[in-house]
Amino acid sequence: FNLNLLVVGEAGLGKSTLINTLFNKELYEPKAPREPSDERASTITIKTTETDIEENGVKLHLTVVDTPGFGEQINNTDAWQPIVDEINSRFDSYLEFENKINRATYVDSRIHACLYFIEPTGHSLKPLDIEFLQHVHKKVNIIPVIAKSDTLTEEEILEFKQRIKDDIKSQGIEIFEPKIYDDDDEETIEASNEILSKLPFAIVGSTKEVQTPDGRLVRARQYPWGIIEVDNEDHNDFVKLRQLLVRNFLEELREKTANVLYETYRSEKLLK
Amino acid sequence: FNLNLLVVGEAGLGKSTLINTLFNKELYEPKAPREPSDERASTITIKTTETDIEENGVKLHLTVVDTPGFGEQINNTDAWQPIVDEINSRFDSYLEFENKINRATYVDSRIHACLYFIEPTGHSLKPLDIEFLQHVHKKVNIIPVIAKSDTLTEEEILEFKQRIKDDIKSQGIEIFEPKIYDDDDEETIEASNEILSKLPFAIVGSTKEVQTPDGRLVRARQYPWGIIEVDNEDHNDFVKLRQLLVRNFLEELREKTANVLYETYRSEKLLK
Ligand SMILES: Nc1nc2c(ncn2[C@@H]2O[C@H](COP(=O)(O)OP(=O)(O)O)[C@@H](O)[C@H]2O)c(=O)[nH]1
Ligand SMILES: Nc1nc2c(ncn2[C@@H]2O[C@H](COP(=O)(O)OP(=O)(O)O)[C@@H](O)[C@H]2O)c(=O)[nH]1
Repeated sequence: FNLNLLVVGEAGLGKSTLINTLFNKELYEPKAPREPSDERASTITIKTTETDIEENGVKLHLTVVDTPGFGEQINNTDAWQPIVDEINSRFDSYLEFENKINRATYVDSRIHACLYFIEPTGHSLKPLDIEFLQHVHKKVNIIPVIAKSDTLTEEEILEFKQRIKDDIKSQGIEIFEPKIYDDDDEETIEASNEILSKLPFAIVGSTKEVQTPDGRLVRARQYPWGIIEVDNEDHNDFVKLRQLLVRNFLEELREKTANVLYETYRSEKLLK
Repeated sequence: FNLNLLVVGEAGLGKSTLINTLFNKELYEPKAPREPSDERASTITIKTTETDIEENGVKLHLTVVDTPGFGEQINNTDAWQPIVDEINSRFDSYLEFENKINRATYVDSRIHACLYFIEPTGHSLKPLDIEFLQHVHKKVNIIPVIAKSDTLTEEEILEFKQRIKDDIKSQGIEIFEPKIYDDDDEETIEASNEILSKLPFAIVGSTKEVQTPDGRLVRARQYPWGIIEVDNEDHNDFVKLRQLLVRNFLEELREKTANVLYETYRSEKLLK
């Protein structure tokens, strides 16, 4: 099984931490602080990391495509371009493979989902967010997440989620939503509904283990005023995100990529 | 007594909340959420709000100059320009007044301090931050603050503060630092040293009153995992910021503006 995940968002939104937390692996090391005098990359780079993980006894080959530099410049015009190019080039490489006789050794490198990190301003989506999502929503399954959601109170999270959903709707942006089928069993319908009701997920990431006052050892962020637990569903939606990505809807993400998003790309390309 | 405060930073960094918290007044109402379809301002606007407050029995006429739109566009080239124009126009209006015979009714509108809000990424200053600070540090007393610092653990705050100080130094940016004089009394020297050691302040703002488990009613932000108290110096540096602004160094901020920053502007202008 392959899972190709595109991760996009401004620097400092906890993307590397979240990837490490999701797959319980130090895929990204803590960033060595750049020298203050370092020239920042004035462009976006595409960084790919691969690893194997095991989930419920199933082996998963995970590829994470990271986009350092996105949104970091003073002028972020066309920040979406290198990322759209990357998605397209992976579609092209599949198109090329489909036309070959010998298909034995091809590995599907198409992007199955894009985790888009939203800054927890508490206000609304930013112009940069909207522009990016509008350029990619027809090419990739978008899973928007509210980054570092421990910065928002429960009330602020509810308002912010509603506001993001309104922005997404009014801007005509399509995000990935698990389909509910009439012939689904009770349990699946309930899981899908629960996930749908929590979108966009408000998440917190951490690989640090902390001892709680009641003696449990949990992944958490420790503050002087309390401990926020990653795997506690009363504290954030991390568990829901993980369920969507590697358990309940992994197949649906891959199918939609192959049968809908890729086919759209292919027909548009062949029509040109 | 006048205090003219310039407040600069991207949207959603808690600027309005902090101003309300600093002066214990609802100077800025909670923002009515914009309609998703609203055109965002594609430029920076300069918004001025005035009020009278009382501090230790001393009446203070406070003017807050806000800069909505800063850093919010996809392209933020020259975001500093309208703000530098505003600082300069206030210097010009003082210059004009100095040359008049009848000075009776002039109110000093020069900016005494610029509160610059840094996004709590945990990494380093952004290009936008550096560019802005380099354009204003010779014109206004800069007080950088780490916004929404409850998003960082104690350890992350220490690292981030050090990193910001290194960035500021290597980029040749001057920030306001209380002077320590040999003839200061013990208490003043200690207060100045404490303030200096905490720069840049990691702050949290809130006007909401919350009941703590031990029965105190405090200004705080309430999370499922704990309550972060604004006025608790173990939780953030708000108290230190307030001391600097309205108690210990208000005079020094005004004097440095009049005797150093304004004089620099004046001589450069007259030399042209
Ligand atoms: N408050 C909060 N901080 C986080 C979270 N995840 C990561 N961080 C911190 O945010 C900083 C940047 O994280 P990093 O993963 O490097 O962000 P990236 O630049 O998006 O890859 C680090 O100090 C992390 O410890 C989170 O869920 N909540
Ligand atoms: N975590 C955290 N959130 C804050 C803080 N101050 C304000 N907020 C929240 O951040 C959001 C934006 O605040 P606002 O004052 O409107 O920010 P502004 O756009 O910079 O003026 C609101 O939901 C506030 O409740 C803070 O110190 N910490």
